[in-house]
Amino acid sequence: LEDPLIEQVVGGDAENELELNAEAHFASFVRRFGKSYRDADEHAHRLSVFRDNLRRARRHQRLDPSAVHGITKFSDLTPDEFRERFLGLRKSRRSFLKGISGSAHDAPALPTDG
Amino acid sequence: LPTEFDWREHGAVGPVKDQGSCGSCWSFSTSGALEGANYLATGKLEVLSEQQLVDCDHECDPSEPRACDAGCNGGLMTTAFSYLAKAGGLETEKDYPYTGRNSACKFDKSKIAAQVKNFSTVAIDEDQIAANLVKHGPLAIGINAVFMQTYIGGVSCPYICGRHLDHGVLLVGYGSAGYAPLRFKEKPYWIIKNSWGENWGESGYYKICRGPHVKNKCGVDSMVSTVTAIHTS
Repeated sequence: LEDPLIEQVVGGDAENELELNAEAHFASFVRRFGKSYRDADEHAHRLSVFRDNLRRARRHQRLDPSAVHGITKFSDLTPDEFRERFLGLRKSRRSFLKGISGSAHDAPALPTDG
Repeated sequence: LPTEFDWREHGAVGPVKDQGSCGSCWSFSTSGALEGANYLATGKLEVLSEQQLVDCDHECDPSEPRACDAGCNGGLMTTAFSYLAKAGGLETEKDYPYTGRNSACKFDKSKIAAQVKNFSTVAIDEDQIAANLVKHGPLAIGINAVFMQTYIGGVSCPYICGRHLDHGVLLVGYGSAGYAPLRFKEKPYWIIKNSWGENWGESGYYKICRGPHVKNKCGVDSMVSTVTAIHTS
């Protein structure tokens, strides 16, 4: 994704702070969401995923400046783990449209003026 | 069309729930839409069961026989409405509580709390979506959730967002302009109830921009369905 033309410049030091203090952020994340990991290796792995997600949140903030993005309860999951465990919509829109085009279930157009 | 509308202010939206580590978003979207429709038909807000859909709904889509509802492994709201119309209806959360795991069906017909009269799919037209929302109650919708993993609050309006749908949620209202903290711009938005608990987003809710300049952001307008419930006195 190329950087957007108009880029919201959040204070540079805030970004570096996130990286530099990833471990401190991770510790407060673990406390805040009551996370527990089976052993030191898992903990280390989750910390590295968390660090990636800090960068991902920063990229999302740039791409989506009218919202606030940051650390959520999903910040120790890779995007694939997040999709597999917390989504669950089974079909693509394309096959959905194929299913409904001209189907008995099309909603009648409702008046929207006046 | 009212410039703003929010079914939460009219008592048609149940509490925010948490699907846990289970791909059952589609059942929360389905039950939320039926809760609203049932409220409009009976005047009572019954909090309905997702677990009955997870355990018992294995309905397949007529246009794609291999795409069947499969509990924690995914499903689709319109096939869930079909299942409910055939099965007779949906029990309450209390009678059929959520466990977040696939298990054997324990549906008890005598405990049906809400019945589906019919369901419809709405065209990709934001005025029609708003009109169906106001007329039929909260709508079951699909969305691309890529920006939701890191979402904390505000009106999401990504410059670039895929439109392939991977998450099912509930559209409960719309606002005319939300304050965008970093952009100092007002943006009209949809109000979306999610199923990741109250400690995600804005107390469990998500706002995404709408309007002629940002149509169908993250695919939000492209899989919208309404359901009407059978009126019982």
